[in-house]
Amino acid sequence: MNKAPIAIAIHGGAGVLTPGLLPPQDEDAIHEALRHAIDAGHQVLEAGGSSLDAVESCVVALEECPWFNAGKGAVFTEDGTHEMDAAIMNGADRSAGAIAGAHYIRNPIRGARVVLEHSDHVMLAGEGADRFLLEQDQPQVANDWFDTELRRRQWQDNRSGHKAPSLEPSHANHHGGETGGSEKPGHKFG
Amino acid sequence: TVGAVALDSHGHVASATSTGGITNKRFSRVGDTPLIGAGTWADDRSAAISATGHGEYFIRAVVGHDIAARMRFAGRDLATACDEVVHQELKALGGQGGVIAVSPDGDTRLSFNTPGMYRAWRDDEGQLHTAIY
Repeated sequence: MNKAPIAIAIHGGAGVLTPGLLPPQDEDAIHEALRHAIDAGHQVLEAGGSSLDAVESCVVALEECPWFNAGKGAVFTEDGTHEMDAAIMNGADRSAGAIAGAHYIRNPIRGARVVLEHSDHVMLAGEGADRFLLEQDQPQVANDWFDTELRRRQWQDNRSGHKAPSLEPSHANHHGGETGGSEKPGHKFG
Repeated sequence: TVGAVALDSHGHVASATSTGGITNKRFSRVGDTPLIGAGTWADDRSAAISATGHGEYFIRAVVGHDIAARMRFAGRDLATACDEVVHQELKALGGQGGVIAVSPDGDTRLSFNTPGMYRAWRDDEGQLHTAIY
């Protein structure tokens, strides 16, 4: 008897990622991080778990990895802080939860899941989202816990107007000269 | 931005997306990630989709829901629907980035109009793959 099909895919951002820009050891580290993240969700599915639990497991693993622009390793705002957005949706009943501009929840995707399961709403934003997630006893961290040296350097480069090639998620040229061209080597969207 | 889509053994799909946004963002800018239908969408009648890219364009193209609607109402398969939206609708607006998607029948599609996307997927034989470019 054939097993019911399962399927899974993940992403960690897209952009003008140029072969050779990253040192080989960094590429290896990113491949390993992707493997670790998809394994987390795949194990859930292989054990008969739900797709909702599987996608949450994958995204938590990616949020915990400083290589990606989510959770630990999130980019800086102009003010030097971090604002996190996340959403999760269940295809079985189209229930959904999302947060925008959250500051303190360690794993934003878990915050989105809490909105899905424990609120009457689909999206909570800013200080209200922070307050709701605190009331829901979600693990909190100081906002600077999300800092990494790579992101701080990119933030500083952007503030000083120097646009050195990097793997940063950055402004694209939507606002004309505000942010520099999006086709430069290494440009990556958040 | 990071994201995941999955189909479980009960036939249900789900999608999740998370991001720190764009570097040096101001004015409490919010992109497509938390907007249901734009950066994140899941519906057992069509597909689960998670997007990454220039959020303002993904919002205007309502990327996730557009892919699902093409499947549900126009009979497109997953690959065709994803490619039409990413390489035609989105590209016509000037939007760059990509999507990952799975359908309830087990199809998987990774579609992007940029030179690279960090990604991983499980193929038809159960093997897990990772790629950058």
